[in-house]
Amino acid sequence: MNIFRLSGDLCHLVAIIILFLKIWKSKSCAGISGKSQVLFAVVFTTRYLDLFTSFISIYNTVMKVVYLASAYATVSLIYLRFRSTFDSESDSFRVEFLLVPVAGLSFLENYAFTPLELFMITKTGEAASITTHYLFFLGLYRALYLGNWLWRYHVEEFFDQIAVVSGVVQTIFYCDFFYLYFTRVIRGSGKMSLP
Amino acid sequence: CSFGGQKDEL
Repeated sequence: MNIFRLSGDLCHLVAIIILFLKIWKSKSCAGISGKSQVLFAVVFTTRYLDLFTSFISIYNTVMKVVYLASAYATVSLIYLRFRSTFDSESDSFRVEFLLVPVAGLSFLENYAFTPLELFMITKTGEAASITTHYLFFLGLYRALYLGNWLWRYHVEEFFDQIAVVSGVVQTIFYCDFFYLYFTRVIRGSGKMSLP
Repeated sequence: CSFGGQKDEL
């Protein structure tokens, strides 16, 4: 365990909590891509099956359970509790457009996902400021994991191509978002809208 | 390829 990974996991947790609280407090999931939250729940389920097969550490087990529980809780908020506020027509990305390349990559990689709020920003042209903070922490979690892999390579001589390649692919998707985030949300109007 | 230890990342 190193500072990059620990802070990365905590950023991931913060992102999940921001999203959950945003939906819970505002009683609305406008601007949230329900499909991407379903995809996250699927990813956590498929990847964390090792909860039942191998014990790594208390931290590892607890965090996986927390991620799984929060992913399903968020999906149930979107599709059950606040279903009426879910604007599915703007959540219009075609899952197959993502799954086909990911399925192709799956022969090389285990998974690569990007929250489709990024996609919705390009489509709707804007995102509520709280959603951008959610995406910021998600992107920061991915970026910190790059530091984790650099650290583990140089300090522990550990390398895992599957994790690194899929992690780099994911992080690349955040670059344009980070640019928009720092130029608009932090410096500008507090709300992100495309030029 | 993977070497050098356990992939214990989340």
